[in-house]
Amino acid sequence: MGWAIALHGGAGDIPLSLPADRRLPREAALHHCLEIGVAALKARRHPLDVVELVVRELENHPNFNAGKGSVLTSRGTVEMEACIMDGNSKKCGAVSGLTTVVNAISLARLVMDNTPHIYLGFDGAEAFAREQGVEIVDSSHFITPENIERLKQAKEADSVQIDYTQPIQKDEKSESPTGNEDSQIG
Amino acid sequence: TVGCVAVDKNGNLAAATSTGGFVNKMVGRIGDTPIIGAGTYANNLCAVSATGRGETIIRGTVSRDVAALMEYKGLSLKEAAAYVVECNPRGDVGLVAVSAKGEVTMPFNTTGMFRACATEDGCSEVAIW
Repeated sequence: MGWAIALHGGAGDIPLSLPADRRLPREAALHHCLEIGVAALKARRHPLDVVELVVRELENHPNFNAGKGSVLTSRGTVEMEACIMDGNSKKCGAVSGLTTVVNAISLARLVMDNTPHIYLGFDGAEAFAREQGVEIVDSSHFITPENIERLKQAKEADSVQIDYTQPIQKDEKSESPTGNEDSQIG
Repeated sequence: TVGCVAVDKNGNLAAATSTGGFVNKMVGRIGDTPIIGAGTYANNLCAVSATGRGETIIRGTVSRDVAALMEYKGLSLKEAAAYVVECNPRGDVGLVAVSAKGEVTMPFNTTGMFRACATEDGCSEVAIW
């Protein structure tokens, strides 16, 4: 028995035709985050620290749907959520409805370590973030042009999209989009 | 959604998941990620982080089900995770998981899942489809 690690950047209707300029940055980010996690395990960091470290890296990468690059609500805002759990003690921490916290996963860790609770949401979670002194920024930091475009398309199609439904490129728009249920839930 | 699960050489396990949710979701909508036993779970047998359609993962208590099949039915990590993904609606669920023995599994029933894993005995993978 030895150490092991696995990570994901989201699942959904990821088209096999995903262009290289979308695929390569994500693959490079997965490699980078994997290396960070492996190095931490080799340095005998506790798995809780390892998973927090790796998810922070993924949150900071704009190409994944968390932290910077989070998708937008119907009102064009960002609401982020996260959770962390320790296997042996089953201690856990969770947060929802965050709009200014740079790394939601670290706030979830603080809920686990510094409160008698498991889950804080919305205003309470934001107030706790300020009290704990975690890094906060203006909400606009999390909003990317790509996700503004995706929200526009989702509204036009009057649907929701899971991770990785790709924005229809403007030149593709000339063809009538073949969006159906599948392509929308991607 | 992004997530990570890890186990050290002493069998200590942890899981973490973070997300922005759905494009065009209602304000105030909570997904599976922060719900213990849905998108995120860890005990002394395994650690699981799920991704996909949050409402499906919550209804299916996906991550706890993987642990429960190991705990109550004695399934291996791979068998338990594959069974849970198989039993949930097609196109809605993917997960990464590790066991206290250092096993890794990354099944999904969507078109693709951005994923990566590594183990101490030298296995390593980065994949999408």
